[in-house]
Amino acid sequence: TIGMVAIDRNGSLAVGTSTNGLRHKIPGRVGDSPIPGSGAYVDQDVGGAAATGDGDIIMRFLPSYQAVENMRQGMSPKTAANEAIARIVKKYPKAMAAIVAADNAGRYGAACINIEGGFPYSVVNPKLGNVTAERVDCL
Amino acid sequence: RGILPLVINTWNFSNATLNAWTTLSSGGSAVDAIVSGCSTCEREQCDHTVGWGGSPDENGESTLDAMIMDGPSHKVGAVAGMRRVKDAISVARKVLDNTQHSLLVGDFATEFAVQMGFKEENISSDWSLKTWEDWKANKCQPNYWQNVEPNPRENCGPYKPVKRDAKNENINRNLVNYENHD
Repeated sequence: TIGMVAIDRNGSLAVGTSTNGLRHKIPGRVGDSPIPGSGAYVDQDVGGAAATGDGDIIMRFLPSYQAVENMRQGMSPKTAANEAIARIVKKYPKAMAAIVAADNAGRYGAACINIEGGFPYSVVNPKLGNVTAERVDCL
Repeated sequence: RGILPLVINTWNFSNATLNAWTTLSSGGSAVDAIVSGCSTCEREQCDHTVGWGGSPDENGESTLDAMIMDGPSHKVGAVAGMRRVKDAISVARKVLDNTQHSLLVGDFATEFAVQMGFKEENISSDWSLKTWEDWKANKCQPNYWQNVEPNPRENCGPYKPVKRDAKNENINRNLVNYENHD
C-alpha cells in the first residue's frame, strides 16, 4: 500500500491511498486503505495522515482520523502519530501498523509498531530539496 | 516551523514521491499530486502491494482499493474491491469529481470505471498467478480463516463454520509483514 499526504503551493491539502490489499485474502475482503479516517484522513484546518499495515486491525482504530484530531489538540505530527499508533498497541500488541502525519504548516512525523528495522517513508519539501528516505524506530 | 509545499508517503516508494512533487512543482494541485504519486506506484507495482498483478486473493484474483480525500472541500472519492481495472486512484478521482458519493465497491466500481472511460481487462500477472499456485500447493497456507472445518491451518476450503474456539483466533496476524500489507 501507498498512503500519501500532499500540500500544494496554495496550502491546500489532500491525502490518498492505493493498494491491492493482503495476499491470500478471503475474496471480498477490504482493508483500511479506502476508508476515510482509517487509511487516510485530512482536515484542511489541521493537517493530514495516512496509515499502512494490517488493515483488518487498523480500521478498528481510525488512526488517520485520530492523528489529525491529535494535531488539532496541539500535538506535533510526530507526537500525534505516536499517540494514534499507541492506541493500536494497547489492544493488539502484535499488529503491524505505521502512519505518516503532516500539519497544514508542513511539519511532519511518523510512527510504527512491529516493523523490523523501523518504518521507512519518503518525503520532500523545499528545504530537503530532493526526495529523501527517512526512517522512524517503532514504539 | 514547517515548509511548504510537501509530499510525504508511506514506505520508501521514492518514484511516487518524486512524481507527486513534480506535479506540485509544475503548478498542480494537492489532489493532482496524490493521483500522480499513487498512479506511479500502481504502474510500478510497488513491492507487489500496489496496483495490478499483486496480492492475489484465495481465488487468485487481484482487486484494487484506492481513496482520495480533498482538504478544502472535505470530499472523498474511493473504490474498494474493484475488479479488472488497473487505474484505481484515477477511478477514485472520478468518484470524487463526477459523483456525489464517497465509495463504490466491487463489480459496480468496475462498471463505473468503464463508464468513465477506463479499460476493463485481466489484471493478473505472472507473479500473482505463481504466488497463488504456490499458496495452493502449500495447502492454502497461510490464510485468514478461523472456527471452521476442515482445519484451516492444514487444509484448503471450502469450509463450514464450527463452534467458536477463542484459543484458535487471530493466530496468523503475523503473516502481515514488510512485503504484505495494506
